[in-house]
This record gives sequence, structure tokens and C-alpha cells, in this order.
Amino acid sequence: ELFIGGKVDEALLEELEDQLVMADFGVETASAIVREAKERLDRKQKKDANAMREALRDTIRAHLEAVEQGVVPSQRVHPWVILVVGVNGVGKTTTIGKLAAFYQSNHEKVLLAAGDTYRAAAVAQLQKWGERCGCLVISQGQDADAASVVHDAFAAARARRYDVLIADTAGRLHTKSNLMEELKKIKRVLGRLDPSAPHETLLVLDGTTGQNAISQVQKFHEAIGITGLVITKLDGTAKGGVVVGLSEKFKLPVRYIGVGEGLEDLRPFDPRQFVEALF
Amino acid sequence: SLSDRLEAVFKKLKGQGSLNEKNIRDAMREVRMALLEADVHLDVVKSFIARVREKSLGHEVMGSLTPGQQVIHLVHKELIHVMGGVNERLNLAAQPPVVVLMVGLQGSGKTTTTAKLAKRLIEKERRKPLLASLDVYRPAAMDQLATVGEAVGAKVLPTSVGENPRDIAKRALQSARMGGFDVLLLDTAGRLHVDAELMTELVDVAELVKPTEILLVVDSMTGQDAVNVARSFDEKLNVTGVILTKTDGDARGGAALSVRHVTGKPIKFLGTGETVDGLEPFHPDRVASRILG
Ligand SMILES: Nc1nc2c(ncn2[C@@H]2O[C@H](COP(=O)(O)OP(=O)(O)OP(=O)(O)O)[C@@H](O)[C@H]2O)c(=O)[nH]1
Ligand SMILES: Nc1nc2c(ncn2[C@@H]2O[C@H](COP(=O)(O)OP(=O)(O)OP(=O)(O)O)[C@@H](O)[C@H]2O)c(=O)[nH]1
Ligand SMILES: [Mg+2]
Ligand SMILES: [Mg+2]
Repeated sequence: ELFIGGKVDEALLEELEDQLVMADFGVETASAIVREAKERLDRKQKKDANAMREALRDTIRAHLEAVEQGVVPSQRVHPWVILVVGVNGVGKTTTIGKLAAFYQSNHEKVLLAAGDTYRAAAVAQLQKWGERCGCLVISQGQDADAASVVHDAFAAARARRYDVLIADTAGRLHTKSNLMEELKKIKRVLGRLDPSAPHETLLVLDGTTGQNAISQVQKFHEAIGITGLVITKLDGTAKGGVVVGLSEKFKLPVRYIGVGEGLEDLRPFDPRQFVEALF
Repeated sequence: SLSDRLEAVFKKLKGQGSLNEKNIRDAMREVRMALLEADVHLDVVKSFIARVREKSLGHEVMGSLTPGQQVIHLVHKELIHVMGGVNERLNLAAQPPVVVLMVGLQGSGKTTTTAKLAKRLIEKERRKPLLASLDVYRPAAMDQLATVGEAVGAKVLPTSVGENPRDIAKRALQSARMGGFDVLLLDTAGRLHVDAELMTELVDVAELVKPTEILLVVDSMTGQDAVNVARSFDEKLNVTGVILTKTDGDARGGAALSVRHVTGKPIKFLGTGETVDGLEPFHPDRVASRILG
């Protein structure tokens, strides 16, 4: 309806910007992307609304592909350590359950660390996910020291020759410096056990989050260095458009997206599919 | 900040003069950008700007405020007007047990907020609440409510394996009546507004227990999607109030304006932290200042 025939005029460009804003692109990114798509269109033969749609999709996809990274190589360190972080309620624990199942389906032996020693029933929740995928969970119960749990889990992973260790952490707002300090401590403890660990630090973002995602990525990245993003809850109506601006600003790849609450509901990020789902 | 940007727009307008068509247009562009950056939904921004523009036209620039400050003042005033000037309390005016149903998307803060409300009811309102979890889906959800509920000194309905949410709701209501509880707080599973089956479950539960309050719990960092969520939940359930959570972060919280605009329902409380005392009554002026940035 937005693209059927028709010429590309100022009204259409404004309408496209509006659509991107409503997909959580953010005003600046929306306007930059539409401008860039128009330039792409101007170099084409056909310049109608349909061609503009293609140009817009190509532009967005190009931005996402620019920071996409290939699958992690199979010759890895053992254990390959994945630290999962993010603000409260975004889907970290659930994503870990899904990731564990994903690695197991590739015949990797996975160990989970119950690093959320703060929130009520957090350990029990991860343990249930461990049961669902048949993974051992290392925990020390509530109010234990998170770094100490991760330390023990690493030792167990190394001793028992696990391929992958995934560490859950408590949700925390990026503005709370004492909580960010706790994350730095967890990272230091891992680094002492293996200088290259954690090998992957995933920041989980809720797909319904708006422009605050920028501040979240900024603060977590500054504190401990993020290597990849996971965008959850894209099975709802939110578009997660903020990732386009994020890829530009921080050059971080989206590794996976969450599309539901079940063990199977994790997809490796596919820029093409993401763009198709936008409009 | 918005005030700096507005000062730049108006720096040619000194002393006397009125806010006219041209300088208002530039000013409104800045206000639009600020509101969008704050995550207010685009349609809500457009309608809001139209109202503020009308109020600004012909407004005399006088007194000690600069034109930029005058516009901010008009915007701030309109924001507070839209968001509900007076903060409303929990509606407990019903035959006990007064039923309160907590609803919202996954991870928005319902379970934590249920315990916060229980604490408030016990300590500030001298009420005796019974808490019950209808979340049969999320691993350890019932454990979580039992833990935080007991931590604030509230009774939590014991769970019974294999029960479905409708049956738990009925049993909870019965237990609340038998036990002489004044309030029944029902925690529900997070769900998508587009999940027909789960939305029907909620409608059925509401039909069974006839809640006096249906509180939509919304994460304050929600972006444009806030209108979709609020509209759907409100259409299906006719919510009576909204609670905005995680306001202790640095999200601008424009979702507050979107939700209020689309449902017309009052924002009753703000979640201000992870602990059970992290709950405050809604302050429209504070939320307005934050949206403006
Ligand atoms: N629909 C949907 N729900 C999800 C998805 N991922 C997680 N959830 C739900 O989001 C809610 C929060 O998930 P958790 O895994 O507890 O989130 P968390 O980040 O570990 O939360 P905290 O530890 O409290 O910070 C749960 O109800 C999950 O089932 C997803 O991709 N889609
Ligand atoms: N910082 C902060 N964290 C909060 C606030 N309210 C809730 N949380 C946290 O947000 C996360 C999710 O809270 P829950 O109460 O589990 O959310 P929920 O809506 O019940 O989640 P589901 O049942 O999975 O839909 C937890 O880590 C809470 O501690 C708040 O006001 N501030
Ligand atoms: Mg968790
Ligand atoms: Mg809950």
C-alpha cells in the first residue's frame, strides 16, 4: 500500500521516515537511512515507489551486514565461555536455556552457571531450564557471590571437559555503577582462569525497547566489552529497529533473536529476514 | 537539551514580540524531535504538537521568561494535563476481597510489583492482602511470587500442581473470602497482546473474579510498541490503571505519554527499583520533566 506504483516525492520520503520511526529506528537514523536509500535510488534506472522500497531494504540490510560476523569457528578453546548480561527482564535466563539446547543439538557438552545470586527464584528458574535441555547447572544458591559461582563453574567445566560454559547474571540497570562493578569483577575472575575468557559477552536487549537501547549498549560496552547482541521478544509487534543505529554506532553484530518462550525459539540473526519483517 | 535547542530557535526574538507561525514551526520541530527521542509514539507526538502549536500561537512573549522557556512551559503544562494532573490511588472501594489483576508483557515487572503493592497495602493502607500466582508457564514463577510475597509479610496462596489459571483464580477468590482477606492480588503470566489464546485466558479470568482494578504493568523503556500493547490490553480488558516500571534507569519514559493518550487510563504508580520498597505514586510533573529530557 505504501509502495504500489506511484512516484517518489517528498511526501513519500516523509512517510517512509515515519514508518522507520514507528519501527523504533530513532529520528536521526530514520532520516539518515531514507536519505541514503534515495541516493541509492538516484543511481538506478527505474525510480518509482517500488524501486524506492528495494533501495530502502538494501540500505538497511547493508548496514546490518556490515557488522555481521560469521559463525564462531569450531576449533575453540575449551571451555568456550559465554557471559550473558543485560538489564532486568529482557530474557537473559530464557535465552541461555535456548542457547544451551542450540549448542547441544550440535553435540557440544554444555554447562550452565547460575550467576544470578540476587533475584528471587533466579537459580530455580535456570535449574528448570537445565532440566529441560539436560544440562548441569552449577549454583551456590541466593546471596552467594556471583563471581565465585562463575569461578566454580569454570573449574568444573575445565575439569570435566565441557565444550561450552554459559554464565547467567542478574538483571541490572546500566546506570547502577556498583552493579556494573560486579560485572567487571566476574570478568576479572574469568580472565584469571583463562586470559581469553569470556570468549563471548552477549548483551541481551528486549525487542520492545526504544531508544534507551543505545544507553544500555554504551554503558555495558564501556564497562566490560560486549561482543554480540541478542534481541528478544520479536514474536510480538515490536520491530527492534533500534539495532540499525546500534550497528552503525557500536559496530556490534546481532548474534541471535528470540521469537518465543520455548526451548526452540532462538534464531541466528539474518539481516535479510529482519528487513523483510520490517515492512 | 531541549531548552538549549529552543533557545537557538528563538535567539533572534528578543524582548517583546509574540510567538508567531514561523518561529512556532521551528520550535515545534525541536519539540517533536525531543518527544520522539523520548520514545513517545509518532501519532501521539503529532496530535500533541498540534495542540501545543495552537496554544502557542499569539502567545505574548513577556515577563522574565525567554521565548524558549515559554514554549517549554507550555509543553510541560500540556504534558502534565495529558498525563493526568492528580495522581490516583489504588481503588479499594468494593466489597472485600477487592480483586486486583496484574497484567502485561513478558518481563515488565508484574511479579515484583505485586509484592510491592502488597507491602504498600500492609504498611500504608493497613490491609490484609492474599497473593496468588496464575503463572503456570514460566519456570519457578510461583516460587518467585511466594518468595517476594512472604518477604513483605503477605500470605501467598499455596500452589497445586496441574491446576489451570482459571481454576487457580476461583480457588484464590474462595480462599480470600474464607480467610477474611481484604484484597486479592493476582499475578499473571507475561503474554503478548497478539496471543489470542492467552488474551482470552485473561478475559476469562477477569470474568470469573470481577476485578476492581486491572493494572497494566509497562516497562518504562518500551518504545513505539507501547501504543499497540496498551490499546490491545485495554480493548480486551478495560484496564483501570497503569504501572510504569524500572523508572530508576535513564529511559526517558515516553511510553507513559503514549499509554495514557491511547487508553485514557491513569498511571497510578512508578516502579523505582528492584527491591520491594521501590514503588512510588505517580508524579506527572516529574515524569513530564524526564520525557522532555
Ligand atoms: N514472547 C517472548 N518472551 C520471551 C522471549 N525471551 C524471554 N521471554 C520471556 O520474558 C520473560 C523474562 O525472561 P527472563 O529470561 O526471566 O529474563 P531475564 O533477563 O533473565 O530477567 P532478570 O533475570 O529478572 O533480569 C519471561 O516471561 C520469558 O519467558 C522471547 O523471545 N519472546
Ligand atoms: N530496576 C528495577 N527493576 C525492576 C523493577 N520492577 C521489576 N524489576 C526487575 O525486572 C525483572 C523482571 O521482573 P518480574 O517481576 O519477574 O517481571 P514479570 O512481569 O513478572 O515477568 P514475567 O512473569 O516473565 O512476565 C526482575 O529482575 C525484577 O527485579 C523496577 O522498578 N526497577
Ligand atoms: Mg534472569
Ligand atoms: Mg512474573
